[in-house]
Amino acid sequence: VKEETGALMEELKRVNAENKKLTEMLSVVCENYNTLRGHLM
Amino acid sequence: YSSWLDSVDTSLDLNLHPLRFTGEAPVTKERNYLDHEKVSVKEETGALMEELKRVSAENKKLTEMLTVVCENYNTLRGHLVDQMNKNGEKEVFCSKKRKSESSNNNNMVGINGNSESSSTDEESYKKPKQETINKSSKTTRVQVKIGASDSNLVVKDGYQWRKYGQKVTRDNPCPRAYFKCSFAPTCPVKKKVQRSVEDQSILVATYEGEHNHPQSSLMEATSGTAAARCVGLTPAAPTTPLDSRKPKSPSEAKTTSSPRFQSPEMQQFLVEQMASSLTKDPNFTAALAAAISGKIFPH
Repeated sequence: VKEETGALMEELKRVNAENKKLTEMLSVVCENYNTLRGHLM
Repeated sequence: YSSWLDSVDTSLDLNLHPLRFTGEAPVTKERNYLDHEKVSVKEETGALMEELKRVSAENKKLTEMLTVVCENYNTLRGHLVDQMNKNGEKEVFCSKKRKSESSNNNNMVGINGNSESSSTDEESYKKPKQETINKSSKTTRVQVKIGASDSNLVVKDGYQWRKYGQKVTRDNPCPRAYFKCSFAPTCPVKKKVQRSVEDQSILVATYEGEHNHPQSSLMEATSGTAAARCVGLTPAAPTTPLDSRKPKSPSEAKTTSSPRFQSPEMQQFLVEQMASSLTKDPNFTAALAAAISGKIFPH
């Protein structure tokens, strides 16, 4: 059980890191999108 | 001895189930602890699983959003690139057009060296073949009184001119006409004629350069023009009655004899016009010939 929990913890850490990275990427892309939209408007 | 023996308790006081009670208690506690630990680990694992599921779902959602936003971004970027290309083409076209106009305007405006943004007519796009104007050459300015209704931008000054352009400048709503001496390209003189901003009945002629040939006024017929009207000597072919050009009152007469008509250029111009007109008058020529022959042959 402990091993399973440890594995889960590791997986959760990895997914959280990926989540954070995705959030940052989404923020950057949204910012660029808005900038581009501002240029077109 | 026997009493001592009696007093001795020989019973062992043995508990037949001592191990059962003493042995069972720690095992239950351990089991309870293990069970509790198992439960807590299972709960923790369940929580972790739930958290993992939630984060994974969020991750998936973020990935989808990122994909959508990236697609929109690329689409928008494509639009922007297209727009920029279109604008670039327009810009290039406009800049070429501006360059062309600027080139023509510079050729025309080169008389005074000023560049003016203005609209040009069709003639102004015809680039003069030779532009040999020296900007440091002599520039003279002449003002001529004309009728208010006269739309001709012609100032007769004893030379023949060829109009090569006309445009409307920003500072003056009246069009400005550009002329070259008809002896061009050997003669570098150009002139521009435009109504005065202050007084629309005055034509302002600006000359650039000096003629390298004699006047052609004696050869050409002077028709009714602004200069002739200004001088008042239009025996050849006046286009409008002289009455309409005469000052209506003494005050206006004073106005027409303003200092701008007393400039050396204007006086010379007037003399030339008078000479030109007189030479075209057959009566005057006959009288002059008679006078000369009378002097030579008095008898």
